[in-house]
Amino acid sequence: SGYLEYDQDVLMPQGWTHVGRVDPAEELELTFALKQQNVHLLEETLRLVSDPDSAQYGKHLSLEEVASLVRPSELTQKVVRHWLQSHGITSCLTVHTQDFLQCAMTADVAERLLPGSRFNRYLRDGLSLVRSSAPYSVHDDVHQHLDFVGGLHRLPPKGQDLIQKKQHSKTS
Amino acid sequence: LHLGVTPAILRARYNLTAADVGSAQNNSQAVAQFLEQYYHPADLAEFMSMFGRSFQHLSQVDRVVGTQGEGKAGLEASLDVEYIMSTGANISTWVFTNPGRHESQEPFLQWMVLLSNMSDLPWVHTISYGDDEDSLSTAYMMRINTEFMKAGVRGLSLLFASGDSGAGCRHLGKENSFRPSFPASSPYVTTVGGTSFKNPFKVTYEVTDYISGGGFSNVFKMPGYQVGAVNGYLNTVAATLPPQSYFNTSGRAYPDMAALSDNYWVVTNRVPLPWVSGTSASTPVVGGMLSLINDQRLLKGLPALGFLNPRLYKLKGQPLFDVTEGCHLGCLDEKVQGKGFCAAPAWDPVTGWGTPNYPALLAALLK
Repeated sequence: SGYLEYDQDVLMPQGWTHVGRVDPAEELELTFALKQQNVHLLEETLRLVSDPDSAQYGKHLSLEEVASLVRPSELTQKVVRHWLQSHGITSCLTVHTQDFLQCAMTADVAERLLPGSRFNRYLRDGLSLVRSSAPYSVHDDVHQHLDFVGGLHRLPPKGQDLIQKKQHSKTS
Repeated sequence: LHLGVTPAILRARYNLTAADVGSAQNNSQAVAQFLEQYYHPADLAEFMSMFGRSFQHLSQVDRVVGTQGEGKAGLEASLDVEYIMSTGANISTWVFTNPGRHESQEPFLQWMVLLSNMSDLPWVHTISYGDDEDSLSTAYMMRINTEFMKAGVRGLSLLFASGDSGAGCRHLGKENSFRPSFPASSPYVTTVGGTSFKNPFKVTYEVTDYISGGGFSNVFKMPGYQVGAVNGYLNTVAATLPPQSYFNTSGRAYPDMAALSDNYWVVTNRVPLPWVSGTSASTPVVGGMLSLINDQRLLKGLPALGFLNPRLYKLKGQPLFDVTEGCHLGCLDEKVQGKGFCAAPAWDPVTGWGTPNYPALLAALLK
């Protein structure tokens, strides 16, 4: 338990050079995806406003109405914030729908907050990136209140091969 | 005869006349790419001065969300902007960009978070981003799916490139299998594949572009709106389908539609470049046309199209050019010999329902 993303690929693809471990005092910014409410109702609403044969077709919601629908429960918000504050993390930004928290913290704090994580710096084509080389876990009390934590594994896509792909395939 | 795809070639093929340009006040469209690239305003101006003479157009972007990088402009960023503004002509256009992100941020996730924090957003968003489904956690994909639902209920249309590796291939020991891509495989977005002209130097009918991403999700079950269409395909081509072990017939099938993805002209760093190809070209082309349809709908006091798929599939391909010729890439092994799926009448997992015949699509979606 505790591993929110047990099936996430954590290996760095070819092309990224490992520079080394991140300094423990270096600041990171991580994104916490809080569990939302009424996801099934959201899905049903989407079906109704998108079906041309439905009386609700085109009756779209405002951001405020979406926020009212999916906003995480009080309990979820309280548990997650307490968990973060108990690790000294207080510099967080939320969004209109309150289902994401973006927090700044040092690498040292992040590795204690997310047991198992190990932050390293990688380089590709002049682009520098910090990611964890190992899966992370969260405290059992928090596990049911989070979908995932962003900023540890997934990488920006590589698109420069647009023209190479074609020329390569043309020659082949 | 022509030497590659330009706005005039696209507008000719998809029956866009000089009158098919935007005019509604509250209409807008956006491109988002996460390659740490940026577009250069001078490139867009040069592109439009070279290729935009035959239609009324804007030559600059209305808004850049995020920080533009320095140095050379990116090919993909240039391509996205230049072509959404060629079919979605004279329509306010935004660019979501992120070279200035923090090293520990995920660009695509950042864009998703932004959508949850901006009440005023363009109606159509075209996005060139995809990862192999098997490299992503289920928790992440499920949550991003919910974010797509949040955008759809707000009336936003999210168009994702289907990818440029055909059906893809995953080598699992003895057995290979096709490799679906996410977000292209999400049931809550519209996925755009790629085609080529039958004769690359003429405006002819279209065949599949062999790089066009397509297939069946291993994570998301087939949504109700496409069951009939996909089962129709599976029955029609049953005899020539790849081995069933290569794909999941109960998964969300994609793409939903397509457009030309081969041999584009793009201006980047002030240089006109030929031979640019990929579904990140076809996606803004379709996005621009949906923006034009939104324009006409807004002028009639109708709501924006929003999540298009349920309505698109109910049209059963009638207002699109059906692509029935060609296949796309698959695994290079003795069983499938480099071939994935093939096109067929009506919907297929290479080009979806086909490519937009604008006047017919406008008429169908203006009702």
